Amino acid sequence: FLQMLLPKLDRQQEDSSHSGATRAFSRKTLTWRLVGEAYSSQLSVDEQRYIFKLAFRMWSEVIPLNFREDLTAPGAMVNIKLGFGRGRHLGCTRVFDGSGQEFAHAWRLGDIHFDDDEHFTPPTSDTGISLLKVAVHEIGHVLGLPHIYRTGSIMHPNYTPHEPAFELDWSDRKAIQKLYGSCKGSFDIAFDWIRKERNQYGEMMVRFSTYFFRNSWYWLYENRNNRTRYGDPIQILTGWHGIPAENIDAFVHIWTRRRDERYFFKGSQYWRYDGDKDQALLEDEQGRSYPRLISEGFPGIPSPLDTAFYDRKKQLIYFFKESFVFAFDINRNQVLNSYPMKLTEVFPAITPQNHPFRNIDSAYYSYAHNSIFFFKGNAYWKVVSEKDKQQNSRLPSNGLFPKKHISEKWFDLCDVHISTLNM
Amino acid sequence: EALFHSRDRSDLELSPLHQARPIADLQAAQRFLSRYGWSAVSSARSPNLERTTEAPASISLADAMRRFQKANALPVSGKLDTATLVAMNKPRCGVPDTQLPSQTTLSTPLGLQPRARPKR
Repeated sequence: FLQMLLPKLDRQQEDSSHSGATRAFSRKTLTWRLVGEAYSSQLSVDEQRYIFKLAFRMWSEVIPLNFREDLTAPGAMVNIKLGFGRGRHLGCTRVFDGSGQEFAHAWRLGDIHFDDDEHFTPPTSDTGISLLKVAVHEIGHVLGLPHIYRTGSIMHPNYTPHEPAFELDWSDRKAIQKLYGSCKGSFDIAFDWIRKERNQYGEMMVRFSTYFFRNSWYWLYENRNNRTRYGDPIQILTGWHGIPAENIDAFVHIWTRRRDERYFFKGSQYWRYDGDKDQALLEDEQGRSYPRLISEGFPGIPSPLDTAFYDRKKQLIYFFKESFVFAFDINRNQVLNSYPMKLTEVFPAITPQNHPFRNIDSAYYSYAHNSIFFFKGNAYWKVVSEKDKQQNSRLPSNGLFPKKHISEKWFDLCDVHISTLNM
Repeated sequence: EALFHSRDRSDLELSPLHQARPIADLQAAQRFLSRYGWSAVSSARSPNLERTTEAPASISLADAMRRFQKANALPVSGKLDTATLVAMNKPRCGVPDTQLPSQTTLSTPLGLQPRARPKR
């Protein structure tokens, strides 16, 4: 046991990379374990493991690093080991001082020790010392962060009691992203979901939330806070009912004075979603049952699709497949005569060769930016908007600005380990 | 076992033997400043560091006190006053707060200092 905790110079340093910043680990998935002989006597073992699982997940929500609890590998192979002890503990050279003052410490690239003389409590309690908060802090050290003397930082050396549910704030995110970079990746769909609500004066208000879907999970993106919702990503199954559980091709919201229809597309079929009931419709008001074949509902449109978006002004749906675009007139329920056309023709590159050409992942009309964005891989191309055109009339209609990184416009869209997706 | 009677252990009674000794005098304060990297480093290897360099002798206790007070937004007097004692007795993480910079960077603001890593 002692041997397990002695620094594994060869093993761990093999993990670390010296890229100039004080980065600690270079692999994408790290393993952790609450050491069996070092459980706390204050909380149930399941509670302790759940809290550590959540603590690791909170870091992986903001950096491209996953954490997996490993209960079987030999101890020496586990990247991060956590344990509780009192006074002289776990072969550690630093002796704990009993209740009060020092409540935990972390060894770089390795182990985290908690002083079991402290009164550690679960996140739901407002007494004692939150084990979740201390765990997030100590994991921050293991990942390479020093103490940060900033009010509100999780890396402040002193514990601040009675704080409501805490989260990694903007500065802490930037600090850890300086070491590990920001999260990149492609998206299946991105869309704004419109909500119509009446305010206290009975006036109809329109609000929207932005969603990003990837594989079988999704994020709500809070535009006003420039980050994802705390606790995201979560499983599509959890938040949306009756649509496919993963790999959705497109989302289209037909929104006119008389129509308000939302559709999800996957493969050869499409589903209609009822926002009020928060459920995919089995049958619409005309008695049509869902899911329906795309070829039935949108004659002339091929499947599976790459993506699609609805242009409210022109009342056209643009469907994308490979290097072609199909403009579908929702009033005449047919593809415009001049389509399909080449993607490069309908949406020309402003800078030659700086174009997605084919197989875009998602076409997203953002109400926050009043612009259309084409996503492909971890890059986006912004389509010339009316405002752009007013500022520079020489820009081509529907032209594509040179590509940029999605992660530089939408922040912290990070995966978490599949074992923690349901937390 | 630490004694408790209610199911959620909210009435956990810690035995007095396991209470941290409060920091109440200059000597204890000096030990605190040394332990957490504000002045000369104790001989024990500190966590989160492989091995830290010995502090230059010129860092005096008052200096270290002043730096600690400044980082904690306390009146910077260099003296062990009540507010400083309260700050030193707060529950805290055992990882040292600072790595002693080389003499040349002493004046840079705390917390923003680059970490001095010995070359591999």
